[in-house]
Amino acid sequence: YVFTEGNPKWKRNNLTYRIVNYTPLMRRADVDEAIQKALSVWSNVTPLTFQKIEDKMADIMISFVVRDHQDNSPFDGPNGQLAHAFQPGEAIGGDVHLDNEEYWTKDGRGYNLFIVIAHELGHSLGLSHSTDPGALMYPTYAYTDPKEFHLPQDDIDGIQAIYGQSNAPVQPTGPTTPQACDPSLTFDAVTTLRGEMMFFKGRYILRKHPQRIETELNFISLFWPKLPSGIQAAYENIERDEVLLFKEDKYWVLRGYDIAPGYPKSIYRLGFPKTVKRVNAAYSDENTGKTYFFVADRYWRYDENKRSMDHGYPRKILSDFGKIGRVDAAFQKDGYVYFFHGTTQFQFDPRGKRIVRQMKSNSWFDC
Amino acid sequence: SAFPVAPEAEEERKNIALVETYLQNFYNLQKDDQPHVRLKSVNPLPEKLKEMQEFFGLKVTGKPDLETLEMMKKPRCGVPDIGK
Repeated sequence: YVFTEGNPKWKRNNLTYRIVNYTPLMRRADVDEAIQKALSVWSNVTPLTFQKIEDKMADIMISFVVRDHQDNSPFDGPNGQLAHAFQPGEAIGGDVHLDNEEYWTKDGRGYNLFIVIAHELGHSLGLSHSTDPGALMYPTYAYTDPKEFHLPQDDIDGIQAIYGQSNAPVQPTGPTTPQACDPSLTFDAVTTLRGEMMFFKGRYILRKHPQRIETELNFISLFWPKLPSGIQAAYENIERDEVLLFKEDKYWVLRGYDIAPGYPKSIYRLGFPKTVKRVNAAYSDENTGKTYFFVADRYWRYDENKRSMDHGYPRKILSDFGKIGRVDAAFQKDGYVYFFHGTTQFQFDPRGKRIVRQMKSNSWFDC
Repeated sequence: SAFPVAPEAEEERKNIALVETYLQNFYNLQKDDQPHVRLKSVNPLPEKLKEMQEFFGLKVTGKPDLETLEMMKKPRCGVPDIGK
């Protein structure tokens, strides 16, 4: 996180805000709600309070303007610069300006008003842009479903360094941005996808192309805005050029790079009993056409050709996969299966049914 | 003009304009009011570009490579990344 140069801050904790005008693209109630939610992002983690006023000059004046609007920082039409805000201070200090030529929405279409205003309010309170790509105060727009939004730890640390901690008995914490070479890195799910490797972690994908040294970190929503964060299992059916992604009792199918229509569907269609609430990991053996699903300490085997579960399952993972008791994530590559459990990774030879190597979970990233 | 501009040249011209505007807006690159006067001083643009690449965790090349141009085209906040 970075403080605005000169460390400006409000001398009071009880601030006021006023919505000067509205975008014609959203219902007023939705704009009000987006702004209230954005303000609570910051008031939930500090002693700050925000009171809405209807007339008079407020500390934070929020308005939708276009192009040159007499503050020496003209907007540039659709896309590009979406909004800006001013550091704490009198008059224009703390004010938020939103480009009224943007396509403002309350969901994943266009630009989500809540996400953008929450970012701008960070400036109104004295924060500058963060270099943490997962931070709310990162300069570029990245959609997150407002229902799933949690203020990242980097932003919490920054705003509390200015205004102090929240008065709540339990201090709120937020998600951190995964670092590829963090020795304590664990994964929610791993899969191949047309020769690349996708490591799922929270709202992120760590993407590894075999020919490139760097590991790319992106939001899941950048590729698939309709997918939730926290994907729990994933596997590639290479023959069908499909990737299946699982979360709780639902799964999605990616065909190529697009989510196939009609998804998510229920995992019970695949033959799981109702006692199964989620899938921890999965991999598909492209030689046998069998897919292995790992749930807690058991696993099922699914026949991709018959499109049904094989009989005689579930079985204990321990009975067929060596000392691997539970699995967080799994994928197959070059005939070997790689199982991830916590920070440990096992390379398993499915023909010899034995573990041939044990590595760190992030061994695929050139750390 | 009467002479058609090669697409590559047009593309390059657009990229240079994008880079300059971006660095002026967000990295305090001073506008060059007298482009026709060749100053002896060092061109600040590569250094500013390095600053931007470092901020975004890109490869620091000082050159407008593809990854840098893609980042510059992303929708973003209008507040500068450095300075006031």
